[in-house]
Amino acid sequence: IFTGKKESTQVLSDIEEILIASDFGIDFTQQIIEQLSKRVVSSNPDEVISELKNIIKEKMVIDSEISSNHPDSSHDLSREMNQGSIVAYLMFGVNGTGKTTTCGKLAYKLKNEGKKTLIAAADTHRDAAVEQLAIWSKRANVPIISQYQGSDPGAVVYDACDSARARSVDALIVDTAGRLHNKERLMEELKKIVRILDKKLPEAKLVKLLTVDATTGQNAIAQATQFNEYAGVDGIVLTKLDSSAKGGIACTISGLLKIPILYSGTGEGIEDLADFDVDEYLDILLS
Amino acid sequence: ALSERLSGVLKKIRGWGSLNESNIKDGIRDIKLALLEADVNYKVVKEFVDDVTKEAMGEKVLKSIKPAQQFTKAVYDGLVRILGVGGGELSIKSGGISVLMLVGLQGSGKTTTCVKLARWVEKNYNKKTLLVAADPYRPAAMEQLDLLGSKNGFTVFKKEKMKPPDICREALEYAKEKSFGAAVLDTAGRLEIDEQMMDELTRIKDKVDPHEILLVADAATGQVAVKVAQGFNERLGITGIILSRMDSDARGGAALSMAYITGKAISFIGTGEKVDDFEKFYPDRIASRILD
Ligand SMILES: Nc1nc2c(ncn2[C@@H]2O[C@H](COP(=O)(O)OP(=O)(O)OP(=O)(O)O)[C@@H](O)[C@H]2O)c(=O)[nH]1
Ligand SMILES: Nc1nc2c(ncn2[C@@H]2O[C@H](COP(=O)(O)OP(=O)(O)OP(=O)(O)O)[C@@H](O)[C@H]2O)c(=O)[nH]1
Ligand SMILES: [Mg+2]
Ligand SMILES: [Mg+2]
Repeated sequence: IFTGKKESTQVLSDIEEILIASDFGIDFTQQIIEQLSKRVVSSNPDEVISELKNIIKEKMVIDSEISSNHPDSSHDLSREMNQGSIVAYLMFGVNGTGKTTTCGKLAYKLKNEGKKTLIAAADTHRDAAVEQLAIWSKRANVPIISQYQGSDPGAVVYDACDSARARSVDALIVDTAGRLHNKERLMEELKKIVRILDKKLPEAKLVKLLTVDATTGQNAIAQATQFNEYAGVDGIVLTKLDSSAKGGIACTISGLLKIPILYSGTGEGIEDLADFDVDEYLDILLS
Repeated sequence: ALSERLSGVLKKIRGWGSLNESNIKDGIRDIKLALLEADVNYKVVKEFVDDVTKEAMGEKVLKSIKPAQQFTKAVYDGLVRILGVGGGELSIKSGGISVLMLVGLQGSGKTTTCVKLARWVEKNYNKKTLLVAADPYRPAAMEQLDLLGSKNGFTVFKKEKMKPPDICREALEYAKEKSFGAAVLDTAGRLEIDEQMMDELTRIKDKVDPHEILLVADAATGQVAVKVAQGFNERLGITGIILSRMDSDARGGAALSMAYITGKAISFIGTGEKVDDFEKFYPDRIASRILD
């Protein structure tokens, strides 16, 4: 539709439309289509789709040591925990993207994998945020560290670190308040939380997770860029994939910022969290 | 920026008599790309730009303005037209209880908007407004509305162990009893493709016959904005759209997509997490933001 190349086959232009409609964005789509048109020799749709999948996967980061597509994948983190290390998961992202719910899901998942897990309610800002997370912690059967609304989020994190060590947990999951990436003061607050974790649990493996709502458009690139700048992003949780959105923006972020998508959220239930499977994702996208 | 790209095009064009395919061809392409980058749905981009182009074609090029610039102005005017006549209007009747129902995807800002809208109604229409906690599903949703509502001086109607349509019906009876002039219903977030949950909204609508059914959507919504707006509109008949989180740096193209596909106006925008972070919508402001 927008390439304007007379020599594009119908298949290429259909693919371009699918990628744009899936929020891959103009630039990433054009890069992919250009490479595809160079590599593809037949116009057999199955061959074209298969090559398309390869190109997208090559552009994204798949083989991180904590990514699920690494042969040892989350088993690496699992092994670390089994060897007595603490893994601290820090959950952050823009308002409403599914952080609190994902903390509950992740706690449930780890608990069921036999990992001693602790949750920290470091969203001391939004009304009923602590109550919401407390309900999830009960459902996951995992203890929770919290303070009153309005307290310093850093203080909750500080407490949680002490608790994590004292109880010798395997995993600490820290929920934070939603924040817009263009609000400097809030981004500085997040940076401070990261510093506290680094300082108070230097021996822990820190996994910094950014939640990206699958229904978000190109603004998610700015979100990921800023969060990466202020806090550093180790992995993306692509939430609400059960919606009518495809979440292609997460692939674009992965390609641009070289960050792996680690988990996908596929619903509002406690079990609706999966290790991100890029092959399964692309199969559904291009079916 | 679009203006930089257009000035490059303008350098090539001199003294054309009227707007035609060739002297605005680059302008058309640049506008389409700019709208896509701003998250306007690609089908809406194509249709909208084609409509504007048809309309603009053959127009005499105005003195002292270059063809591509004139075309951009035509696009801008077209955007403003589609985005609606400007927000702020609500169907609040003088007698009885005006019911405003908020709907939308999960996490779009409904609960926060419920309190903001109530504040607006009280201020601008002088109606004592009841908040109705009709989301029994999300953990601590009712608590969230209760805390936010109460600290801002509102009464919040909550009922445990009851389904949303009945909660809303009972809330209206309570509102009548206590002489409220308006009620804002906070519903649970849901997917427009979730048949059961969409049926529930229809049941609420049938029970309380709202005067306004407002779709609350994130300003940063991507291509799916068309499907979402269409889904809620076809099922319920929405009366307006509220864009939340406009204090982000999202361009807000979803606004154009949703207004275009539903024919409904954007009435308000949310500009922060506080109850006063709520403004009436100005089409020209978002038109510039989208086209920037
Ligand atoms: N359909 C669907 N809904 C989800 C998913 N994850 C979260 N939600 C819903 O999205 C809404 C927001 O989730 P929260 O967990 O409160 O989001 P949050 O990022 O913690 O929000 P803030 O703390 O306010 O920034 C809730 O209604 C959740 O049930 C998902 O994977 N699919
Ligand atoms: N910055 C900013 N944040 C907002 C705005 N509106 C809502 N929020 C935040 O967005 C998050 C989600 O808002 P909610 O009101 O809980 O959204 P919801 O639609 O009720 O969510 P569900 O009930 O789970 O569907 C919260 O952190 C709010 O504070 C806004 O206009 N600007
Ligand atoms: Mg939260
Ligand atoms: Mg809500």
